[in-house]
Amino acid sequence: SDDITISNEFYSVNFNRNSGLMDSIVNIESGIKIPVHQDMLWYNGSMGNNASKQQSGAYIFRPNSSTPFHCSNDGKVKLSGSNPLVQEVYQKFSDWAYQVVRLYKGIKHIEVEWTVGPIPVKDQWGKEVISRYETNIDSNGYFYTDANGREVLERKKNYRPTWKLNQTEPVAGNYYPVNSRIYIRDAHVQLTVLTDRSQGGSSLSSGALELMVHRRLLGEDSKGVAEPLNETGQFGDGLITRGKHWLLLDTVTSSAKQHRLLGEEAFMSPLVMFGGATPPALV
Amino acid sequence: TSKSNVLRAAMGVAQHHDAVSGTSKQHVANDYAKHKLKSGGRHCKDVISSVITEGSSNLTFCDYMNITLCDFTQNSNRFTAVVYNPLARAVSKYIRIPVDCTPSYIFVVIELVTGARLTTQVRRNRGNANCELVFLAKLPALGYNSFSIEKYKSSATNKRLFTPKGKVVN
Repeated sequence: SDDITISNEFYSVNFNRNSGLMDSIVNIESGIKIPVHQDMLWYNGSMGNNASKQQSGAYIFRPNSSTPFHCSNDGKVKLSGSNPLVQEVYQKFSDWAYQVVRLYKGIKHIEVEWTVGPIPVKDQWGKEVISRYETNIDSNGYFYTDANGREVLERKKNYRPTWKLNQTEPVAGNYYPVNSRIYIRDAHVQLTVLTDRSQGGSSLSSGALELMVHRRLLGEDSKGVAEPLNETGQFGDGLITRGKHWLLLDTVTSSAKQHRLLGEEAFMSPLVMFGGATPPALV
Repeated sequence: TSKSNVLRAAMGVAQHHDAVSGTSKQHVANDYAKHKLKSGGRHCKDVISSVITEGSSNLTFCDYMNITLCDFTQNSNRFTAVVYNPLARAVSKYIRIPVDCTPSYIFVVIELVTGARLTTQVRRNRGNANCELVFLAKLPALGYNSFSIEKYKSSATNKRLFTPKGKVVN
């Protein structure tokens, strides 16, 4: 009957008792507490319309509506219990969208491990699945994405710095490559999401950011491949993907150092190997 | 060099052709992933194993730990984990190892360099292994740490001290 909360020395994350969705994050050290509503949704891939025959495909992201669908309206959430090293919350959005939110003892970030697939397409609707974070950060249409993990570039909704943009695609026209991180901020607070792989991302409204985690399409974008982006996988029903987002919520001044260090650790993560009962002679 | 060149060449082909992103026909993407990249990865594992152990042992790599699947750790009652840190600074990282567990057994993790017994957590999950063993590994810059992991009957564990066997190398 109560909200579910997990916490460590640095963060406290609250999940709504009714929806099962993340609804607030507290940075205990800096005293920042903001509502963070996170959900998994999907855009319906366009099969072309009167404005353009362009279909959504591997090269082209073109949803047929700016409003995504919820992966589920009947989410389930489970707390793994009190543990010495890691606190976990399991979220099931649907039979093909899961998530585990983790807080490790002594680790200053929130880990979100998403699992999506096999994406169902029996309804003949191609789906492009996103994870969306909505906050009260007054980002005012500005967001920041990295370029190959190097320079972080400022992006502004419906704007290009070197020409006058006639925006015809309200969603796809604001999507940018995210190779390792995306963030939004106002004068005081910054929410940073680091990714474990390249994804598309955007901020379509103030305080919100979203990342596309998986897609399965039935149309063909006519860019030379002549096959839709519809990998069926080993069992013929579509691929299952699993990845991680790492969240940082802190002041603007302290976030830069944190996401640079964490980005290094994500890119060059430890390599785990195993030997027999007698430890191998290591040099 | 010849072994690591297999992955170097595969990465060159993959990057040139935007491989495995849906921008090739499926049978071509399968060739990139299943034959070129996987084969290159396998050769590089041989290189890493022979460098770290000077060819004296074959280390085992588990590619599917993200779905809690590792035949080697699930079917061993005692094994060694070697964790390499490629960063030029020391880090502490939580390691998650797929294990099969029952309520009457516990896992003991010993850091081989210091002989210290680490705090562990065994969490049940719905993956391929029924449990994951979690512990914090302190890793030196551009180096590795190794851990001896043993599965004990929980009653016996309280009575005896775990002693790592084999040569401890700092």
